[in-house]
Amino acid sequence: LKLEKLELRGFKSFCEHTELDFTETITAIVGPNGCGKSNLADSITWVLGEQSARLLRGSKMEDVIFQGTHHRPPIGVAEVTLTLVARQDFSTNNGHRGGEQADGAIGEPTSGFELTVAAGERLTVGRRLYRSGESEYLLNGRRVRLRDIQDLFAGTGLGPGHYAIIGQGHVEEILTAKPYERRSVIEDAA
Amino acid sequence: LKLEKLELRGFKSFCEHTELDFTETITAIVGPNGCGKSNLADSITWVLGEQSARLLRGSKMEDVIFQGTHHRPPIGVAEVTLTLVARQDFSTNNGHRGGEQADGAIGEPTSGFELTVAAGERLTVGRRLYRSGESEYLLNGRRVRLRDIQDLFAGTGLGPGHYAIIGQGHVEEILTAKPYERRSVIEDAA
Amino acid sequence: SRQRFVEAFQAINRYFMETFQELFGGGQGQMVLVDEANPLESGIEIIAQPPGKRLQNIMLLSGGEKSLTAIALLLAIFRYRPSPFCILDEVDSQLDDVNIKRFSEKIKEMSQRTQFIIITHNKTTMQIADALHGVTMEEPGISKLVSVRLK
Amino acid sequence: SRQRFVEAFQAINRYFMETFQELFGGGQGQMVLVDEANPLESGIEIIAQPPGKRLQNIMLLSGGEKSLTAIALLLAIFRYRPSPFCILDEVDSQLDDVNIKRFSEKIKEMSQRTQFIIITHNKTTMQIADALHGVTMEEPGISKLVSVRLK
Ligand SMILES: Nc1ncnc2c1ncn2[C@@H]1O[C@H](COP(=O)(O)OP(=O)(O)OP(=O)(O)O)[C@@H](O)[C@H]1O
Ligand SMILES: Nc1ncnc2c1ncn2[C@@H]1O[C@H](COP(=O)(O)OP(=O)(O)OP(=O)(O)O)[C@@H](O)[C@H]1O
Ligand SMILES: [Mg+2]
Ligand SMILES: [Mg+2]
Repeated sequence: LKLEKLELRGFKSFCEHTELDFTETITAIVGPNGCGKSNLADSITWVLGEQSARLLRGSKMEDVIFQGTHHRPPIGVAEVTLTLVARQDFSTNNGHRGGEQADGAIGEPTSGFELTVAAGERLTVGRRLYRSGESEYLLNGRRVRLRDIQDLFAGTGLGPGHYAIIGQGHVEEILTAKPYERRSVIEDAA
Repeated sequence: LKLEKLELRGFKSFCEHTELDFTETITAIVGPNGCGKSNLADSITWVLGEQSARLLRGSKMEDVIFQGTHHRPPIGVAEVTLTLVARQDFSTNNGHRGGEQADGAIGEPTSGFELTVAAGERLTVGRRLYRSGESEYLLNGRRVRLRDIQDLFAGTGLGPGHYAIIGQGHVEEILTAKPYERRSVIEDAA
Repeated sequence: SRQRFVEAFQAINRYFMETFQELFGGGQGQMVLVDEANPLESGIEIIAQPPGKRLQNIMLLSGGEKSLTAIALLLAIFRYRPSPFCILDEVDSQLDDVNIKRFSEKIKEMSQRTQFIIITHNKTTMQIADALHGVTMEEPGISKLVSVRLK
Repeated sequence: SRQRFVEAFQAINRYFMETFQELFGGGQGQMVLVDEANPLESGIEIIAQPPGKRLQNIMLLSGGEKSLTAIALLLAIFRYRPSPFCILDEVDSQLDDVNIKRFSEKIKEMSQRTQFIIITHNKTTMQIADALHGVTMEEPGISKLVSVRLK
C-alpha cells in the first residue's frame, strides 16, 4: 500500500474541506506553532481506527470535531478520508491478509467482510464522527465496522503496536519505559 | 545574592578544573549535543544540596563523579564550588534568614551555625563527593553539614520546591501534572 | 495557612495572566481552583486560550503552545518567589521563531531583577545574552569551555 | 512463541546496532535481555555509548543523545516490521545541526522503501523533502494548507 491523498473536514482545526497529496516519497509538513501540523498526523491516526481519545490529545473522542472559534460556530461532524494505492494485489478476508505483509499469521475469520484490491487500484478509508456520538466507517465507499478497518490495516504493518506514527514529544518514550514495557514493544513487532 | 563564578572538577564530563564567570546579567551556554551544557546546570543543582540522584539523571549519587573515557581513567572525587556576592547584608542563624527574601518566616534554629556576609562580600559554597561515598560540604572554606547549605539557600528562594532551575525536557511538567500536584507547587511558593 | 495559599495563588495567577498575554501576543491563560468552595484543599486547573482560538482542554494545545503556556506559568511562580538567578535548560526547543522572539524579549525584561543562565541551541535566544559560553568535547567525553563568536 | 520473539529481538537488535552507528557516526548501542537465561519473560535493557564515551546508564545521556538513540531504535523496529508509510512529528527538536544532517540522510536512505511524512521546524530536515506542505492559520483557529517556497 502507498499513501496517495488525505482529505479532512471538521477535524480539529481543519474546519473546511482540506486535501493533501502524498504522492512524493518524502513529504515535509511545516508551519508555525499551533497551525495544525500535528492535527494532520492525528487525522491519519484517527482514520486508521484509533480509539483512545487520550492518544489524540483529547479527553473524549468528541474533542476531534471542530469546536468553533470566536467567528465560526462549531461543526456537527468530523470526517477524514485516506486514499491509498495498492502496490501489489491485496485482499483481506478470513485470515488472508495483505500480500505485502505476509507474516504467515492466520487471523480469526472476519464476519464475511471481504475486499480485494488489484495492484495499482485505489483503496479509500473513511471515518466520520457526529456530535451525537454516532460513528461511520467506510471502505471504498461501503459502510463497514471499525473492526474491519483495524483488521485491514493490521495486515499491513499498521495494526496495534505499530511504530508508523511517532507523535510529538513521544520519541524518547521507549528509553524511559520500564524493561518489561520495552519487551512488549518488541513482542508486538514479533 | 548574585552569582559570580562556578568552578568544577571531576563532575560528570568536566574531568579537568573548569571555571565559568557569571558576572553578566544574561549568560547563554551553547554547544553541540552531549558536550556538557546540562551537566553545568546539574553541577549548580548539586552544589545547592540536591540529594536525588534521579533528578541529576543518575541511578546513584556516585554517577556524578567523572567515570573516565577510553583514554582517561576515572577520577576519585567530584568537586563543585559556587561563588556568590551578597547584594545586601546577609546573615543566616536561628531563623534570621537572608535580608533579601524576608518572608517573615522564623525557621527553626540551626544548631549554632552562623554566617554573616556584608553587602559586596563573597560567599563560596562547596561540595565534594568521594567515590568511597564520603561527602564534604563547605561554606566560605569551613566544613558544614548539608543541612546548613540547604538552610542557607532556603532563605534566598533556592529552598525546596524552588523554580530557579528548569531542567531540559521538564518545562511542560506543570501542565501534565495532576491538579493536586500543581497545588503543591503553588503551596511551596506560598 | 489558608491566607498564604490564597494570596500566593492570586498573585501568581495575576502574573500568569499577564505573562501569558505577553508571550502569546494576546489570548488568555489562568489558573482555576477545581473546587472554588474549598480553597484549602482544591486542586488547580489550568485553562489556556491562544489568541483567536476557543477555550479548550490544555491537552489539545500544540507542542509549542503547551511549552509557551508552561513557561508563562513558571515565570509567574518565579516572579512571586524570586531566586537570585534562574537557569533555563533548552525551554525554547519547541518554539517557532515568532514565539522565541517574544520569549527572549520577556527574559530580557525580567533580567532587570534576575540573573539568567540560558542553555540553548537557538540563534535568536542567544542574541539577548550579554555573555556566551561555548562548551565543546574536542577530546571525546571531556568537556571544555571555549570562547564563542556569534556570527 | 519463544522462537518468534527471539528472532524479532535479534533482528531488531542488529538493525539498532547498525542504525545507532550511522546516526552517531560511531559508538555503539544495543538491546540486552535483563535475564539472558529467561528470554520468554525477560525485560529489555538499552545500553548506549556515543563515540569515545564510556558505556553508561542511558539516563545520563544528554537530551540530544537520548533522542538520537531512541530514533535509532524506533527506525530499527520499523525496518523489521515496516508499514507502507512512516510519520515523524518533530522528532528532531532536540538535535543539533550535525546530528540532524545524519538523521536526515538516514531518512533519505530509508525512503527507498518507505514513504515518509515529516513534521519539522528545521530547515536542514526540510531539504530532504520532495514536497513541502505549509500549514497556516491566517484566520485564527482555522487551519489552511498553502504552498511553500524554500528560500
Ligand atoms: N476540535 C478542535 N476544534 C478546533 N481547534 C482545535 C480542535 N482540536 C485542537 N484544536 C486546535 O489545534 C491547535 C493545535 O494544532 P497542532 O497541534 O496541529 O499544532 P502544530 O502545528 O503541531 O504546532 P506545534 O509546532 O506547536 O507542534 C490548538 O491550538 C488547538 O486549540
Ligand atoms: N560521571 C560522568 N563521567 C563522564 N561523563 C559523564 C558522566 N555523567 C554524564 N556524562 C556524559 O555527559 C554527557 C551529557 O552531557 P550533557 O547532558 O551536559 O549534554 P548537553 O550539552 O546538555 O547536550 P544536549 O544539547 O544534547 O542536551 C553524556 O554523553 C554523558 O555520557
Ligand atoms: Mg505539533
Ligand atoms: Mg542538555
